Amino acid sequence: ERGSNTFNYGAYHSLAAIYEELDNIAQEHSSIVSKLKIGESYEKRPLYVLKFSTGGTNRPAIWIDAGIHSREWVTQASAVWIANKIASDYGSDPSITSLLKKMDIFLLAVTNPDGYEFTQTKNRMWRKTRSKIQGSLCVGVDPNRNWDAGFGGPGASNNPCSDSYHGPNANSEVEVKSIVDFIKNHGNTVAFLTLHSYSQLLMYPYGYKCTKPADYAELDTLGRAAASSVRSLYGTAYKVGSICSTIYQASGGSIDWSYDYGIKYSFAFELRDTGSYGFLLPASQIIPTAEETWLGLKTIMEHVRDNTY
Amino acid sequence: LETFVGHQVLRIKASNEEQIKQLQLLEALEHLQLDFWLNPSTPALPVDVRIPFNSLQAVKVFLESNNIEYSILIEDLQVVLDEEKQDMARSQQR
Repeated sequence: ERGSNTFNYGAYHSLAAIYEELDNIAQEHSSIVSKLKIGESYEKRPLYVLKFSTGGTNRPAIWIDAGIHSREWVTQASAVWIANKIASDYGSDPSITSLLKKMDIFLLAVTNPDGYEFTQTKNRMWRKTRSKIQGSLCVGVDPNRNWDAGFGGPGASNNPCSDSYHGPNANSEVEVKSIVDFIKNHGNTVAFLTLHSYSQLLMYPYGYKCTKPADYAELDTLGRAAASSVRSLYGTAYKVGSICSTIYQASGGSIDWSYDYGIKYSFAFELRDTGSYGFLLPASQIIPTAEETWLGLKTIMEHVRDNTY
Repeated sequence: LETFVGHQVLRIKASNEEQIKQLQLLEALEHLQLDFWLNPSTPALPVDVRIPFNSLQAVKVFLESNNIEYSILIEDLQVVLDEEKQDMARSQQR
């Protein structure tokens, strides 16, 4: 018998096992969960999004993605746990129940499946896509430098062998373009949340420039509230700020694109760093990481629910 | 399969902007094949870098001669990766 109650959320899994679990979650909660294929990766692997919806047409939506940098395994693992949490809590958790009465949630657990498969089979340190660049010795583009937001600017490399190579042009990576097209076609996404690891940062735009976003005050206040929700569980302390002020100028990032596209609530989470493993968190850290991250996401989603625009 | 025997991950604490700049110079030296897990940004945040065995000596000499403080986050990367693989295998069996 296969089902979510046999899936070990406290372990790292192959891409096939993750995709099977997404199917299980959709089947076991079919009244609110459906699985969409929003495109295919460079190596033709499906990009599966779980849609959490109680009906309605074109409701405001919250986008959550994980694993755009393939080696950051705790983000994909946390996303699977979060998917099951949303599905299981609907109907019993008043906050999620009321949110899904008004809005939809789209969750892309493995944003870079080619890279993830490569980390599982060939090179655990791989971070980029696996696209082959015409005439180049090196493979792959940093998918978080490939968005149409200050593309090719500071903080991204034009060297195809660099881990922060921005690619030949914005949206050159089909994994990025599939998300852009999906959100543009949907037309009513009001929040864009992306999970990375590591270093315990909760960031909002901008990265490609160091000026404050128009909604700086609200995003900063909301970010701090979300960070304190994260901290409330196990004491994991996050820094909050814009990408540029918190780390450095980095062009072509996803939340800069989503914010400039009009999605006000755009945040990037850099999940926990135990100070011993970098992004190689032991599997024993998956569930506590997912639990605390969920509290931060929930704080943001509740604010979005109560402040539609 | 790419292996990482002898690779170390150092956690570097820059104490000022000058040292951040020096680390950014290091980042540009492609022949060292450094993999920055946390890029040099501000003295408030650590810099984590994976260093292949062949570059270890040179990088440590550079850091020490510039009084840049560092500690070893991961002594031998392959050991951690082997543990991760065993962990996955155990969970699959279970």
